[in-house]
Amino acid sequence: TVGAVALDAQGHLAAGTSTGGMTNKRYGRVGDSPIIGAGTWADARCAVSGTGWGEYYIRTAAAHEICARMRYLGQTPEQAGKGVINEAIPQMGGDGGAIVLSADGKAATPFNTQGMYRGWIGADGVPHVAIFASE
Amino acid sequence: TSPLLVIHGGAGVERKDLSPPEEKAARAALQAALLKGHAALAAGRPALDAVTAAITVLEDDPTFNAGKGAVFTHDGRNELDASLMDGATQAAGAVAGVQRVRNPIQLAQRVMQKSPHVMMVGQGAEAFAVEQGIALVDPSYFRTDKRWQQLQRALKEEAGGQAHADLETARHFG
Repeated sequence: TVGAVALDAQGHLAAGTSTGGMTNKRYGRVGDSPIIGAGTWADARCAVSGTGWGEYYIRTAAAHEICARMRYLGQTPEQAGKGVINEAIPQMGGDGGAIVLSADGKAATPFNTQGMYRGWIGADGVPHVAIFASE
Repeated sequence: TSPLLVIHGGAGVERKDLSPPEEKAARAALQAALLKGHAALAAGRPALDAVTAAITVLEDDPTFNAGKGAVFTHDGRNELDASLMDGATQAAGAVAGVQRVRNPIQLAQRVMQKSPHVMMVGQGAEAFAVEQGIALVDPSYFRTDKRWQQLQRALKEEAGGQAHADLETARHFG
């Protein structure tokens, strides 16, 4: 699964996710990636793309839940991302990660596995890339 | 506002599964996706275009489980899903279960911008792609030996009732 969240010069946000699903899946099983609110969400304040055990991202409406916590509780991307990705989903038995971006340019990349391919680039045009939790 | 782009290439990465050349290739692909998306933002294009541009690079790179290099289903097929959403208008587009669309994220953007719907699946989504002038590719385009071997391992583990050897062939991880 791959994803991106972006904030443009007009202060607008967008989010996207794309996946090949899971190895050995059957019966036309669909995960969270194509489901708006579960694997992908963007509104005027917040944008999220998720990657993980899809069934748990669907059941928690993970992408929307992160943005709802930011909207209604005034949480930062870090706080809301941690609450959903590192607490709510593992408590149900799932795992994975997400990328979160707010309209005021704050970002978070929570995950609860050994590593997550991730990167970010700002107005300076310098790309930053990381893979393992220690980076 | 100062433009900003954040990307991911999937969680569940384990050090033991990544050879130094694979790690180098992954970092290079992530960097290429960032530069592509940033170029759109620097040109004053909307966040939506930056998202689609960055994800297209990652779909085209065989390292990641999306587009080329996608994992295989039990039947040995690649079934691809994608979605995107525009925060300014809350317009959204999504496709699921497509097997012959090279860049599902671009088709999801067409669903959003050229149809009254949000989500299309399977052959219907592919028929819409053809109507939109998106060329379909042969399913073999997506195949990589690494993913094919992962499927064989998963099938063997399943047949033997074993636990999955690694996260990527585990029942739930794509």
